[in-house]
Amino acid sequence: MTKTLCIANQKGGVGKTTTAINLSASLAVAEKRTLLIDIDPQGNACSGVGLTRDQIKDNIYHVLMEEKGIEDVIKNTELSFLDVVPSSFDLIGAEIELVNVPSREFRLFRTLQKIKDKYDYIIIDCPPSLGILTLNSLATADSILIPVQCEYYALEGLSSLLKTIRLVKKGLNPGLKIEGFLLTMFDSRNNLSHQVSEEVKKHFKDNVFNAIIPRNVRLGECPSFGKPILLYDISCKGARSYLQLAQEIMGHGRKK
Amino acid sequence: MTKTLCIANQKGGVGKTTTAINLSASLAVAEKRTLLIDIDPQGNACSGVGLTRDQIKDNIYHVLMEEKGIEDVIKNTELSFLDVVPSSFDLIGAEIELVNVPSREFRLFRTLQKIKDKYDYIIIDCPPSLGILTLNSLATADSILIPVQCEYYALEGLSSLLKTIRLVKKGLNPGLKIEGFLLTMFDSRNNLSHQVSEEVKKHFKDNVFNAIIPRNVRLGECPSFGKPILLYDISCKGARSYLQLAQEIMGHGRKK
Ligand SMILES: Nc1ncnc2c1ncn2[C@@H]1O[C@H](COP(=O)(O)OP(=O)(O)OP(=O)(O)O)[C@@H](O)[C@H]1O
Ligand SMILES: Nc1ncnc2c1ncn2[C@@H]1O[C@H](COP(=O)(O)OP(=O)(O)OP(=O)(O)O)[C@@H](O)[C@H]1O
Ligand SMILES: [Mg+2]
Ligand SMILES: [Mg+2]
Repeated sequence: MTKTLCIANQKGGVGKTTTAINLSASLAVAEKRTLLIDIDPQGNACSGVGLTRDQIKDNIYHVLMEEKGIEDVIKNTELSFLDVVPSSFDLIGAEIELVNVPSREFRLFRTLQKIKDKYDYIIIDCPPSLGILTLNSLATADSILIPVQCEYYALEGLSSLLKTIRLVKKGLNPGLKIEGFLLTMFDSRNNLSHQVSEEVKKHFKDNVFNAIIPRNVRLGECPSFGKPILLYDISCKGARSYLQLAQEIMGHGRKK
Repeated sequence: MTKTLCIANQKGGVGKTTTAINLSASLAVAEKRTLLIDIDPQGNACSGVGLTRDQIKDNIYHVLMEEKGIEDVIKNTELSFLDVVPSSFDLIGAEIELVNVPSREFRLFRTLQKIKDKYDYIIIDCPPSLGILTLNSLATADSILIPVQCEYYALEGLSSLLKTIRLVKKGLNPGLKIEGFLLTMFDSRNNLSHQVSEEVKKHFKDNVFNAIIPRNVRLGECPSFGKPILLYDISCKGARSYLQLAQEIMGHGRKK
């Protein structure tokens, strides 16, 4: 039974891409067949797994415009159990191009049905907005994983995200669940990190993952080498925290 | 002669809002009449200057929909020379609502003409995307200030931003200039920070501000008190770096 997870939060820079890449890689080393879909025009998830712009021709843009099937744009990565669907700058135009198209929010959902069974996990990295691209992901996903940076503004943005999730559940995807809230860039020396994480645990209780992603220099360095953290430095705290997250997602390290 | 600056970068979390608030506040203490416009649906610039959601009724959304004039939504702040135009969640819908409207990118430009002369500086905080809201800001601004976080992905995103700026110059706003590149969250203990800042200085030479914003815990804390840094802790490095930036913008501390 394939599980589709959407990594979303309209607040920018909270660790969506870092989570999408490193959770996917951690699932892949556990020999789960994993597909990482990059639906952010910035294309950070692609470069973070080593795909360069010139290696990418057809991508998710062509799939959303129904010029290609998703099976035509899938690429392999260094990890044998991890494939990736690349994005491109052209996606910026998709918001406008799809506006007058009926059931535009279901383009991704429809095309995924063809290949879903080939994977155990599908992870979708979203842009920092609540437009057509994120709506396509929310309409497709079984559940949403919400990275929450341990900073004040990240906390403030949660109410509008939860409002959007409620709207999506009413209209596009009644089965959408919240997989959990993931605390990211936690700095144990910084008061603000403790305040924000206490606040999130108070509000969302069992829905907060046990795994907490620490602020970790190695996590910031690995994208420039095009490698997920466990291929760059498996012994660092960043790598261990994402392996723990993958365990929780697979159901082994039960959340509280 | 009013100067309108747009703070933009589609990469999320690079310090757009922190720069918009603290540059505006620094100009205001130099007794420059300053208007801060928040055109990001997240509304972080509002809360960062102490405006709470329940104080905001009419906002930039109503102005873009031509239901209100901009002079009807301007609010005062704790600083006598700083006014703010608030945003709201409703802006999320503006992207869709404005699509079929002719010259939709000039709504902000047109309405600002009425009140421009009242201010020395107008600072616009943009969302992390290149959609209609950011295009309205780019069509309105005299120049764009580009915050560049000292991280790998922030560097990678610059090429698509510069591409968009070139397109805007060709179509919407031929007079648009680049005010400069501002290095943010610079951590002198971290190699990556040095690598990214060297790279930016190599590429953009004189266009990089002398002022470098350090990663500074106080800058992360002050939004939760609804205060710009110079009302929260004027002696910290974060406050001094934004005062230096304001000096450069006013033309006193000439860039290289
Ligand atoms: N735990 C961490 N420790 C240190 N740096 C991190 C960590 N997680 C992410 N980063 C870095 O912080 C920056 C923001 O993270 P990332 O790009 O993953 O966020 P995002 O939510 O995907 O951003 P966007 O909103 O632009 O899509 C990146 O430069 C990344 O390398
Ligand atoms: N120099 C700094 N030192 C420490 N923290 C900072 C600094 N600048 C910004 N921050 C914090 O980092 C986070 C991201 O900054 P900010 O929200 O200003 O970025 P942004 O580009 O406006 O994000 P978005 O793309 O979501 O609009 C915020 O929580 C902010 O408080
Ligand atoms: Mg991202
Ligand atoms: Mg912002």
